[in-house]
Parts: sequence; structure tokens; C-alpha cells
Amino acid sequence: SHGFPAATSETQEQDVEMVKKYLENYYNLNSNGKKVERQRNGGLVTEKLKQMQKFFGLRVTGKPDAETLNVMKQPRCGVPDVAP
Amino acid sequence: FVLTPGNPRWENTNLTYRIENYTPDLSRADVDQAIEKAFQLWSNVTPLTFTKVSEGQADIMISFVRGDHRDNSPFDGPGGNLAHAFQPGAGIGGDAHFDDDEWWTSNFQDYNLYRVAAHEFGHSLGLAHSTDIGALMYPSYTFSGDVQLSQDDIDGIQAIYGPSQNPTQPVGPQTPEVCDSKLTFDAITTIRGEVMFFKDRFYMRTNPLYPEVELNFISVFWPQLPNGLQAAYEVADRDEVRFFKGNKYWAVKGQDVLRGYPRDIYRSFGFPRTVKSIDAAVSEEDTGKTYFFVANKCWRYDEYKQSMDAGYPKMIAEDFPGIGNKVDAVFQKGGFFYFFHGRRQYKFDPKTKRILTLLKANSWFNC
Repeated sequence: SHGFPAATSETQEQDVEMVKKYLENYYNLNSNGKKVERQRNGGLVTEKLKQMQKFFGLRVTGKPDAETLNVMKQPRCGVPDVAP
Repeated sequence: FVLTPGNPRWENTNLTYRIENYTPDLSRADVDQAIEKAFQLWSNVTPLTFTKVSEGQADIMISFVRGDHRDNSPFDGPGGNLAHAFQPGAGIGGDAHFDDDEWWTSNFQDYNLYRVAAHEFGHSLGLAHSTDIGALMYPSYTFSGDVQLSQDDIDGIQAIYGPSQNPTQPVGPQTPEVCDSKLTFDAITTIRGEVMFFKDRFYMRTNPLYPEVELNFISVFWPQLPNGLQAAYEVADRDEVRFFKGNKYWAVKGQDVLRGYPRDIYRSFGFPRTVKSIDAAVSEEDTGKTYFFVANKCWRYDEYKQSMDAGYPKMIAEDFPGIGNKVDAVFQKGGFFYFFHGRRQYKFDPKTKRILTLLKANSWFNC
């Protein structure tokens, strides 16, 4: 039977895009950057993810786990969660 | 709560607002009422007043727009970003924009305009997002049937504008703190192998794969259930959970509330009309006997015969010696009963009728 709602799902490709968009919109992850910067950006994404997980009381892993993705998919206010 | 960085506020506390245009999803009267009620929540707890104007520039301009609406914060179509508002200040300051690619409602369905407007006006007045899931200023949309400022919201807005002149200061509901040693529960039940704890508008559950205790609104799973449930138990072999409040009860299967509920406890279980509500309930899986706890007595109901057993009610102490004469909540796990009263929890062996351990009520939360 469908298990009582338990969240599990490998991170899909589109989830990676969603994570980036969410962090740009609400956690000031900047969206530009050349290749080198993008690598640094990878570290930045981890930091911003931790900031978001801390805000929502999730386990702070820096990884887009199922619970984190679940929160990111929820409808919400467009105002950022952190100061610009 | 969090104040907007720089602590922007309105120096003049008598503010005006204007609804520049209307969504086609609701009548104008419904929109007017949702907006007015949303402002009222904030004026009830502060010296702020809000006056609706129909033309010209108001402090807070309200509009329904979609996509890129030239404020450097484009909307994103249905879902996702529902609305936004700007901090206090001249021009666009204080203005609130609602994404008209959403479906705006005045009921349970997504998305309730009153609920979203109440949140956005918090930004218009100088509040940022709160980390308290029970606060209106929490970033994600939740609708638990009633729209009210939590104590966190009240504390935040009064930090900016001070209290209202009301002789009695309104207070708001507090969100349970799972590791608060004073935490007590309204009801607890197993559900498909998990244990769910209920308090006010919230459920709490632990997940073996995830150390953090999950706390969210009961309405996330069962929007039709009332807040402040009083008892709950699972009939595992029917994959059914029953929730009690007053003399009514609801039955759910997973996330679905079964049709034809709520029903009353008198006709369904045979309680006398002197019983006005149930304090706690638990069903023994291997015997099909369900125990109901009402004040200092307990009743036993046979799930197979679907009738109360003779010889009941009894004093709780007869069947469950040592657990006291009042039960807040109880559930069964691994053949033991876990009784909760106030901050205490008793692990009880129904076979030997003995208390095995005395625990703190929130011992399941790994604090």
C-alpha cells in the first residue's frame, strides 16, 4: 500500500534546478558567474542550502535531501528569507 | 520573529490602503472583506489604524498582477511564489502584490486570500519572515482553518509599534517546543507503524531515518479535522485511525477522512449522554479491545462485537493500577501501553498490569 506519507526520492535533475532557483530567490545566491566562479558557486550553494535548512529547522546537511526538497516545493511568499 | 533589516517602520500610525484592482476569482466584496480582516489582525494588537481609500496614492497600494510587473520581482505562474510586499516607506514602500496566476479563495482551497494578505501586510508594516512554523510570518503557505496572529507575530509587531490601547492585550497561540520539558499532549496514536503526537493545531512525529522531530499543522494531512483533538487511536487491522473531539469522532485511512464523519460517540460506541468527551483511547491490537478513558473511569469496547463490554465503566485504577486517575493520551507499541498525564509518561505492561518505567512526556523526541 502507499506508505503513510513518507518523503523519499533521489534528487532528480530538475530538482537541482529548483534548488538553485529557490536559493537565488530567497537566499541571495547570485545567478551569474563564469566557470571558475561557478565552482566556487558550488561551495556557495552548499552554504546557502545550510542557511535555508537552518531557517526551516531541517537537518543541516548542505545537501538537497528529500525533506529539504519537500519544503522548497511548498507555495510561499516571494519576499526573501534573509536580508539582501 | 524577525524585524526587517534596518528596522523600517511607519512613523504615522494612521495608515491608508487602496485596492487598485480586483482578482476575477472572488467577488469584490469578498476581496474587500479579506483585505479588511487582514489589516484588522494587526490593528487589534497595535496602535495602527487602516483606512481604505478609493483613489489617489495610499500608503499601502494593493494589486493583483502576474508575471513580470516591473518591480524587479516577477511572479512565476501558478504555485511557487504567491505574493510579496515591500517594507514601510514612500512610493512602492508598503505595497502588496498578489500573483493573479494563483486561484484566490475565501475558504480551504488554495489559496486563501485572507491568510496570504495577513502575511504580506506583516511585511508592509516592517516584519520579515519568522522561523516559527505556527506564525503567520512563516514563509511557506499553510492554512489551518482559522487565520490568527500567533504570539510570535504579536511579539514581533509590538516590538515595532508597541501594544494597542485595548485594556486587555490579545494573546496568540504558542507553537509547541518539542524539547520543552513542560510539553503535554492532547492525543497520541500509532499510525501505520509510526507514532503521532497531537497538541493544539499541530502534530509531531519522529522518523527513524531523520533525527529532527517533524512538527507541522494537522491540516497538512487532514484539513477537515478540528484543532485541539482530545483522543485518537488506531484500529490497525482496518488501517483506520479515529480522532475524537467533544462527543464527535472522525475516521481516517492514511490521509483520507472517511465519508460520513463526524459521527457521535453515543450511537457508534454506546456511551451514555453523561459522557461529553473522551480524554484518551487505545486499542489492543491482539484482543480487539479498545479502552476509552473518561475522567477517572475507563470503558472497554469490543471492536469485533462492536459493543461495550459488560462491567464497565470501571475506575482506571482497577485495570491500570498506578497510572493515576486521569489520562491525557495513550498509545500502544510493542505490546506495552504508554500513558501520558501532564509531563509524566508511564510505560505499562497490560499483561502483568504493572508500570515498568516512568518517563518524561517528550522522551520520544531525543532531546
